[in-house]
Amino acid sequence: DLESEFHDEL
Amino acid sequence: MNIFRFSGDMTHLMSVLVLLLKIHTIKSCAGISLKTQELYALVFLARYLDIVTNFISLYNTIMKLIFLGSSFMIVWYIRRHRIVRRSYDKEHDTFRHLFLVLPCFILALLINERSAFKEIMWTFSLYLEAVAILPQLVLLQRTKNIDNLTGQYVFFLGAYRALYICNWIYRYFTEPHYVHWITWISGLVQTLLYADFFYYYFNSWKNNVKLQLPA
Repeated sequence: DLESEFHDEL
Repeated sequence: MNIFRFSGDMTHLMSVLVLLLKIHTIKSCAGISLKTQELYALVFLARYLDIVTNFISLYNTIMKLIFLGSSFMIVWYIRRHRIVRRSYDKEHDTFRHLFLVLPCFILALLINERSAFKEIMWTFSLYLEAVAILPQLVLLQRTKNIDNLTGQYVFFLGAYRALYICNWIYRYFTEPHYVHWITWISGLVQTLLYADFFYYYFNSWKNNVKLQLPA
């Protein structure tokens, strides 16, 4: 989903 | 995860290790901006609010813990450590936090992908990270003799940013719907701030002379 894609970088 | 992203994370990790190595072994924080370090601690605090609720991978969680822990540890060293704090260059490290924090926060309220609390904090952390190096760069400019470890610290930080841009370009072409304007523009601004430093860093390295930034 959008959230995990958006937050997968540090 | 692609090679650019991984190398970026590793140079970021290297920058933190170089800084901790300097502080821990030489017991000195000369040339290091406490303001920048406090801003980074705030950046990680705001960005990793999802650390317990949003599990991505073990790698991700461990790296987040390292960046959070190390940033607070560095701030603690400079503020509280009996010996280290004596070498802190208070007179030259005069940048005001609020001049950076407040505009970034307002900008995050106005421009974000979704107006949920965690999203706003995440966006705020991106904007703040972009400019958090400024107090450090100002301090470097005011410091006559930049020691090798401090120079390397800033170099690794800049390299991390440059590699992240390569990572975004790679992901844009390999992943469907991978468009993140806010992340990219703030990341680009952040990387450009290092351009001047890189120029003098490579010159000093090429000519084998001590690094010094023009005032």
